[in-house]
Amino acid sequence: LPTSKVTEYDVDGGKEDLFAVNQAAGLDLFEGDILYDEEQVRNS
Amino acid sequence: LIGDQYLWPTTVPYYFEDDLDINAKGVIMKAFEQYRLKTCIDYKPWSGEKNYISVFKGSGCFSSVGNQRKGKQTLSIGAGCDRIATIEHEFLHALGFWHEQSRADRDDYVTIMWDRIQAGREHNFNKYDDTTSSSLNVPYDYGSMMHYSKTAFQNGTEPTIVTKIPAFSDVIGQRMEFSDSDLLKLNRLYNCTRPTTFLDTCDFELENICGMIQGQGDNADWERVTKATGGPDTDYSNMGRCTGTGYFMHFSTVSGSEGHTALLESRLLYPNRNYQCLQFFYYHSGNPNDKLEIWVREYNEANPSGTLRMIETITGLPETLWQLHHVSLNVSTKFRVVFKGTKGAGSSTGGLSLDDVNLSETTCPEHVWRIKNFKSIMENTPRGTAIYSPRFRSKYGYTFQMGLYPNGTETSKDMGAFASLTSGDDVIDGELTWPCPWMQITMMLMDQNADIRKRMSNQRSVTSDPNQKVEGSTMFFWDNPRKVGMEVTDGDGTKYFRGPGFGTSVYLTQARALSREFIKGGDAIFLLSMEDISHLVSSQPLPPTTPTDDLCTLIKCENDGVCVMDGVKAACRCVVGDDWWYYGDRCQFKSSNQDGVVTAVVSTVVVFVVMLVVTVVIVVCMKKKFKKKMNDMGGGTTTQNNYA
Repeated sequence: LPTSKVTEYDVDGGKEDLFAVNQAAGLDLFEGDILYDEEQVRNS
Repeated sequence: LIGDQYLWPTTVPYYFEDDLDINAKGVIMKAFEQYRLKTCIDYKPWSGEKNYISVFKGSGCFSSVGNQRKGKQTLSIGAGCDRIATIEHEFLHALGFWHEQSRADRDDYVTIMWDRIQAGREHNFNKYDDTTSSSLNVPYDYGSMMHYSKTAFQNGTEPTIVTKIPAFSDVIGQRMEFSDSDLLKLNRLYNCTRPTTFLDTCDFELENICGMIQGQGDNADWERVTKATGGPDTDYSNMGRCTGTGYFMHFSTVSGSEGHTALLESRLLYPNRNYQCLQFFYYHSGNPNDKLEIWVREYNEANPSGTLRMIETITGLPETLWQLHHVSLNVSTKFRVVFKGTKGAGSSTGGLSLDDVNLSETTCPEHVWRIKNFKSIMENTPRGTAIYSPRFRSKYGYTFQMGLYPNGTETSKDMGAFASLTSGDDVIDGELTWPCPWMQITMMLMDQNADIRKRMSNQRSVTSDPNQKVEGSTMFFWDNPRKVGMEVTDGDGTKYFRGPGFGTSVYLTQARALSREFIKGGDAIFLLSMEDISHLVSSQPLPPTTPTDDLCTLIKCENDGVCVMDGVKAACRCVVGDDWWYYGDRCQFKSSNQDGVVTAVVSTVVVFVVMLVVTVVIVVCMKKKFKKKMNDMGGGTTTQNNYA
């Protein structure tokens, strides 16, 4: 039945996935969410 | 990532840092359960192992790839990362997985639109050749939870990844659950032979009915059929979509006498835990007095033939519908599950039917919310309008409900999902603790695939923080709905209070809701539960000391030496022979009796030579000194014996 609107809290703030979360947090990690050290870069 | 050194042991040690959100801890535990159900990867609290995963609340969601063998390896589950798919994604990185679109062969399947990528973010679209990364002989997986979505790192509105088969354009980037290929790769990488908590699944498509047997001592049999007199007309697995398939098990109560029974027993099962969840679809087209009971036949040394134990009677009137049922079991020895059908009094035009049976060592969801004609509801509900589940009472006494926005919220086109506490019985509510402390409510849209291991159900969880305030108010968010909620009227005219909603406006896109088997026979099924996770509020205990066995893993004794604990220190005990022995802190040196003799002789000779040299030097020096003195006295003195 139609009801008055209750307060709702959106935990995601519209961010659809983890890459959006990381971008919003200002992170610029390797491939968006990978911690990558220098040794790995050299090996790769 | 190629290289055995990057693998973890199949039981991965983890440590929850204190800064982690409580909801995140609860969701991580749920993600671990999915790993246990679908792979052989297990997780255990860190007890001092050399390498472990430290989960903390960083700024965002991130992980290293593979076991970096650096002791404490961090994995961040920051704000907004407490979603099961995100957590599974990050742990897949930690277990050694790159993103799917970085595979060596990715250009065969997707086109990277370099001119649509944000400046400086091109490195996010690297790929690795097949000496660095292996696809483990699994085809390119558009449905992988490790795949970017088409909008990843875009600088405008055009996609940055275009799939060569257009049908997969909206498939990439799913963040629901492991895909079949994700699991295949993980199971191959870690040489898994069987999942940890999965026991059995059966859709009765094969003639061997998954090793089930007709029980002894009954009067009738269950039959494997594709349709039954009186209903159902189709099975549940395939809903009659494929000719020649679509079997289910049916016990007809049309004939026979009152009290006649039919037993259908599963194959022998061996539990690891002492709790299990049996899930199945049930169609009741018989007389209301016909009944289905769930029993277990347990085996032990005292009862090698097994003892039957009644678990539950499935209640409910006949209905032209496959109904989902969950039965919690608590078995700890070898057992079979027994489906016992009994013909009741009165005439029947149908019977009892079973399909899509799943048995796993997990807890059962508490409540089922079935929404009929879901596609129509998605299309016809005005955007920004919610529909609400019935109120469900949890085992803790709190009542709650789910609010679903089938056609999007005011801020998003995606379906929204919010959980609210509601008022229940006055007396019970009066005895509960308010604000409601640390209850995790999970809202799962069930992927109705017949096999529980292949389901990609979509779930989100929220947790009641008793300290949380309503925005811009002094009221507590999770307080008694009579105090903090609004009065609403139920469909039957009942009035109750609904507390504020807590959830997400991006629960699932409509396109994904229409995919897979989220809607089956027109219906969607939400599984709802409330769990007390207050035990996760306190800090995870640190290992008391590094386990003694592990200290010995830190040093390597050479030459067959053995590591033993000397008090609290690890020390090498070296091998000793009749006239030789190894020594040194790692037994790296060898000595023998012969070496001793040689050493003694050599040192004697050396001492003799040194003393000889010293003597000669002294004599020469004295001689020189005497001679000089004589010269200083003018040619010298002749000494005579004056008394001779």
